[in-house]
Amino acid sequence: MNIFRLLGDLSHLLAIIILLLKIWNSRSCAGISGRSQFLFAIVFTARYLDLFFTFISLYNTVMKIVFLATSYGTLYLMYIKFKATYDSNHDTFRIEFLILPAIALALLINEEFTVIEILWTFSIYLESVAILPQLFMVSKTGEAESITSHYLFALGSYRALYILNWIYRWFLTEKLNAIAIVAGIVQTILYCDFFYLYLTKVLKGKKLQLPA
Amino acid sequence: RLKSTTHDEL
Repeated sequence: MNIFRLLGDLSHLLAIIILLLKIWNSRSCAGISGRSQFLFAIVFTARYLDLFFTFISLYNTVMKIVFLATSYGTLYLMYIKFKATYDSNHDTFRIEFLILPAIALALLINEEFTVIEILWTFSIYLESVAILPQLFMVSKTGEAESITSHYLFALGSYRALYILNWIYRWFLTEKLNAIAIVAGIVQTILYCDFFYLYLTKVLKGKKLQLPA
Repeated sequence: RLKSTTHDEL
Protein backbone atom coordinates (compact mmCIF):
# COMPACT_ATOMS: atom_id res chain seq x y z
CA MET A 1 0.00 0.00 0.00
CA ASN A 2 1.37 3.39 -0.94
CA ILE A 3 -0.03 6.91 -0.93
CA PHE A 4 -1.03 6.83 -4.63
CA ARG A 5 -2.88 3.59 -4.23
CA LEU A 6 -4.66 4.84 -1.10
CA LEU A 7 -5.61 8.15 -2.73
CA GLY A 8 -6.75 6.23 -5.81
CA ASP A 9 -9.04 4.01 -3.76
CA LEU A 10 -10.39 6.97 -1.81
CA SER A 11 -11.01 8.84 -5.04
CA HIS A 12 -12.91 5.81 -6.35
CA LEU A 13 -14.95 5.70 -3.16
CA LEU A 14 -15.56 9.45 -3.38
CA ALA A 15 -16.85 9.09 -6.96
CA ILE A 16 -19.35 6.45 -5.89
CA ILE A 17 -20.49 8.51 -2.89
CA ILE A 18 -20.87 11.67 -5.04
CA LEU A 19 -23.09 9.70 -7.40
CA LEU A 20 -25.21 8.19 -4.63
CA LEU A 21 -25.64 11.56 -2.91
CA LYS A 22 -26.51 13.29 -6.16
CA ILE A 23 -29.25 10.76 -6.87
CA TRP A 24 -30.48 10.71 -3.28
CA ASN A 25 -30.54 14.47 -2.71
CA SER A 26 -32.07 15.41 -6.06
CA ARG A 27 -34.35 12.34 -6.02
CA SER A 28 -33.31 11.94 -9.64
CA CYS A 29 -30.83 10.00 -11.72
CA ALA A 30 -31.18 12.18 -14.81
CA GLY A 31 -28.00 12.29 -16.88
CA ILE A 32 -26.57 9.13 -15.33
CA SER A 33 -26.05 6.05 -17.44
CA GLY A 34 -27.71 3.03 -15.83
CA ARG A 35 -25.82 0.89 -18.31
CA SER A 36 -22.43 2.04 -17.01
CA GLN A 37 -23.62 1.45 -13.44
CA PHE A 38 -24.82 -2.01 -14.41
CA LEU A 39 -21.41 -2.77 -15.95
CA PHE A 40 -19.64 -1.59 -12.78
CA ALA A 41 -21.82 -3.92 -10.71
CA ILE A 42 -20.79 -6.81 -13.00
CA VAL A 43 -17.14 -5.74 -12.70
CA PHE A 44 -17.20 -5.74 -8.89
CA THR A 45 -19.13 -8.98 -8.71
CA ALA A 46 -16.79 -10.86 -11.06
CA ARG A 47 -13.65 -9.47 -9.42
CA TYR A 48 -14.57 -9.72 -5.76
CA LEU A 49 -15.74 -13.33 -5.76
CA ASP A 50 -12.29 -13.91 -4.26
CA LEU A 51 -13.76 -12.57 -1.02
CA PHE A 52 -14.79 -16.19 -0.45
CA PHE A 53 -11.36 -17.67 -1.19
CA THR A 54 -8.57 -15.30 -0.31
CA PHE A 55 -7.87 -12.86 2.46
CA ILE A 56 -5.46 -10.03 1.69
CA SER A 57 -6.11 -7.51 4.44
CA LEU A 58 -8.97 -6.10 6.47
CA TYR A 59 -8.75 -2.92 4.37
CA ASN A 60 -9.06 -4.96 1.18
CA THR A 61 -12.04 -6.97 2.42
CA VAL A 62 -13.92 -3.94 3.77
CA MET A 63 -13.38 -1.92 0.58
CA LYS A 64 -14.56 -4.80 -1.59
CA ILE A 65 -17.73 -5.17 0.43
CA VAL A 66 -18.32 -1.39 0.32
CA PHE A 67 -17.83 -1.26 -3.47
CA LEU A 68 -20.19 -4.19 -3.97
CA ALA A 69 -22.85 -2.78 -1.67
CA THR A 70 -22.70 0.74 -3.12
CA SER A 71 -22.78 -0.47 -6.73
CA TYR A 72 -25.93 -2.51 -6.05
CA GLY A 73 -27.33 0.40 -4.04
CA THR A 74 -26.85 2.69 -7.05
CA LEU A 75 -28.61 0.19 -9.30
CA TYR A 76 -31.49 -0.03 -6.82
CA LEU A 77 -31.88 3.76 -6.77
CA MET A 78 -31.72 4.00 -10.57
CA TYR A 79 -33.83 1.07 -11.64
CA ILE A 80 -36.32 0.81 -8.78
CA LYS A 81 -36.64 3.77 -6.42
CA PHE A 82 -36.15 6.64 -8.86
CA LYS A 83 -36.85 4.73 -12.06
CA ALA A 84 -39.23 7.45 -13.29
CA THR A 85 -36.33 9.92 -13.52
CA TYR A 86 -34.03 7.56 -15.42
CA ASP A 87 -33.15 9.05 -18.77
CA SER A 88 -33.30 5.81 -20.76
CA ASN A 89 -33.85 7.52 -24.12
CA HIS A 90 -30.32 8.88 -24.01
CA ASP A 91 -28.78 5.76 -22.47
CA THR A 92 -28.56 3.61 -25.57
CA PHE A 93 -25.00 2.30 -25.74
CA ARG A 94 -25.06 -1.39 -26.72
CA ILE A 95 -23.31 -2.98 -23.74
CA GLU A 96 -23.08 -6.41 -25.37
CA PHE A 97 -20.41 -4.82 -27.59
CA LEU A 98 -18.36 -4.36 -24.43
CA ILE A 99 -19.29 -7.49 -22.46
CA LEU A 100 -18.78 -10.05 -25.24
CA PRO A 101 -15.31 -8.84 -26.33
CA ALA A 102 -14.29 -8.63 -22.65
CA ILE A 103 -15.33 -12.29 -22.18
CA ALA A 104 -13.51 -13.35 -25.38
CA LEU A 105 -10.36 -11.46 -24.44
CA ALA A 106 -10.40 -12.86 -20.89
CA LEU A 107 -10.57 -16.38 -22.31
CA LEU A 108 -7.69 -15.68 -24.71
CA ILE A 109 -5.34 -13.50 -22.67
CA ASN A 110 -5.09 -14.47 -19.03
CA GLU A 111 -2.45 -15.68 -16.64
CA GLU A 112 -4.12 -18.89 -15.60
CA PHE A 113 -7.03 -20.79 -17.11
CA THR A 114 -9.09 -21.12 -13.95
CA VAL A 115 -12.62 -19.90 -13.32
CA ILE A 116 -11.62 -17.37 -10.65
CA GLU A 117 -8.67 -16.01 -12.66
CA ILE A 118 -10.72 -15.67 -15.85
CA LEU A 119 -13.48 -13.86 -13.95
CA TRP A 120 -10.85 -11.51 -12.50
CA THR A 121 -9.35 -10.89 -15.95
CA PHE A 122 -12.81 -10.35 -17.46
CA SER A 123 -13.56 -7.78 -14.74
CA ILE A 124 -10.34 -5.91 -15.52
CA TYR A 125 -11.10 -5.77 -19.25
CA LEU A 126 -14.72 -4.81 -18.68
CA GLU A 127 -13.85 -2.09 -16.16
CA SER A 128 -11.54 -0.45 -18.66
CA VAL A 129 -14.49 0.30 -20.96
CA ALA A 130 -17.42 0.35 -18.52
CA ILE A 131 -17.57 4.16 -18.48
CA LEU A 132 -18.20 4.34 -22.25
CA PRO A 133 -22.04 4.29 -21.99
CA GLN A 134 -21.79 7.25 -19.57
CA LEU A 135 -19.41 9.19 -21.83
CA PHE A 136 -21.62 8.32 -24.81
CA MET A 137 -24.63 9.67 -22.93
CA VAL A 138 -22.81 12.94 -22.16
CA SER A 139 -21.80 13.28 -25.80
CA LYS A 140 -25.33 12.50 -26.96
CA THR A 141 -26.96 15.16 -24.81
CA GLY A 142 -23.96 17.47 -25.32
CA GLU A 143 -23.78 18.43 -21.65
CA ALA A 144 -23.51 17.19 -18.10
CA GLU A 145 -24.55 18.64 -14.76
CA SER A 146 -21.59 19.82 -12.67
CA ILE A 147 -22.20 17.11 -10.11
CA THR A 148 -22.05 14.47 -12.85
CA SER A 149 -18.76 15.92 -14.05
CA HIS A 150 -17.38 15.89 -10.49
CA TYR A 151 -18.32 12.21 -10.38
CA LEU A 152 -16.51 11.53 -13.65
CA PHE A 153 -13.49 13.55 -12.54
CA ALA A 154 -13.18 11.58 -9.28
CA LEU A 155 -13.51 8.33 -11.21
CA GLY A 156 -10.86 9.38 -13.73
CA SER A 157 -8.55 10.53 -10.93
CA TYR A 158 -8.78 7.09 -9.38
CA ARG A 159 -7.43 5.62 -12.60
CA ALA A 160 -4.66 8.20 -12.98
CA LEU A 161 -3.60 7.63 -9.35
CA TYR A 162 -3.44 3.89 -9.96
CA ILE A 163 -0.93 4.52 -12.75
CA LEU A 164 1.24 6.55 -10.35
CA ASN A 165 0.86 3.67 -7.89
CA TRP A 166 2.23 1.22 -10.49
CA ILE A 167 5.15 3.49 -11.34
CA TYR A 168 5.93 3.73 -7.63
CA ARG A 169 5.66 -0.04 -7.19
CA TRP A 170 7.89 -0.54 -10.23
CA PHE A 171 10.68 1.38 -8.54
CA LEU A 172 10.10 -0.53 -5.31
CA THR A 173 10.65 -3.65 -7.49
CA GLU A 174 7.35 -5.07 -6.38
CA LYS A 175 5.48 -7.51 -8.55
CA LEU A 176 3.13 -5.93 -11.03
CA ASN A 177 0.35 -7.30 -13.16
CA ALA A 178 0.73 -6.59 -16.88
CA ILE A 179 -2.95 -7.20 -17.66
CA ALA A 180 -4.10 -4.72 -15.02
CA ILE A 181 -1.58 -2.13 -16.19
CA VAL A 182 -2.44 -2.28 -19.90
CA ALA A 183 -6.19 -2.24 -19.21
CA GLY A 184 -5.70 0.53 -16.64
CA ILE A 185 -3.84 2.73 -19.10
CA VAL A 186 -6.54 2.19 -21.74
CA GLN A 187 -9.16 3.12 -19.16
CA THR A 188 -7.31 6.28 -18.15
CA ILE A 189 -6.93 7.39 -21.79
CA LEU A 190 -10.72 7.27 -22.17
CA TYR A 191 -10.97 10.04 -19.58
CA CYS A 192 -8.44 12.39 -21.20
CA ASP A 193 -10.88 14.30 -23.35
CA PHE A 194 -13.21 14.65 -20.39
CA PHE A 195 -10.35 15.83 -18.12
CA TYR A 196 -9.56 18.57 -20.60
CA LEU A 197 -13.15 19.82 -20.64
CA TYR A 198 -13.40 19.54 -16.87
CA LEU A 199 -10.27 21.57 -16.22
CA THR A 200 -11.03 24.23 -18.82
CA LYS A 201 -14.76 24.61 -18.14
CA VAL A 202 -16.23 23.08 -15.00
CA LEU A 203 -13.53 24.38 -12.68
CA LYS A 204 -14.11 27.87 -14.06
CA GLY A 205 -17.73 27.62 -13.03
CA LYS A 206 -19.10 26.85 -16.46
CA LYS A 207 -21.34 23.97 -17.30
CA LEU A 208 -19.77 21.05 -19.10
CA GLN A 209 -20.97 21.55 -22.62
CA LEU A 210 -19.43 19.87 -25.59
CA PRO A 211 -18.36 22.05 -28.49
CA ALA A 212 -20.96 21.85 -31.26
CA ARG B 1 8.25 -8.91 -12.41
CA LEU B 2 5.30 -8.53 -14.74
CA LYS B 3 3.41 -11.70 -13.90
CA SER B 4 1.91 -14.02 -11.34
CA THR B 5 0.89 -11.47 -8.79
CA THR B 6 -1.60 -11.89 -6.05
CA HIS B 7 -4.52 -9.63 -6.77
CA ASP B 8 -3.85 -7.26 -3.94
CA GLU B 9 -5.32 -4.19 -5.63
CA LEU B 10 -8.97 -3.26 -5.80
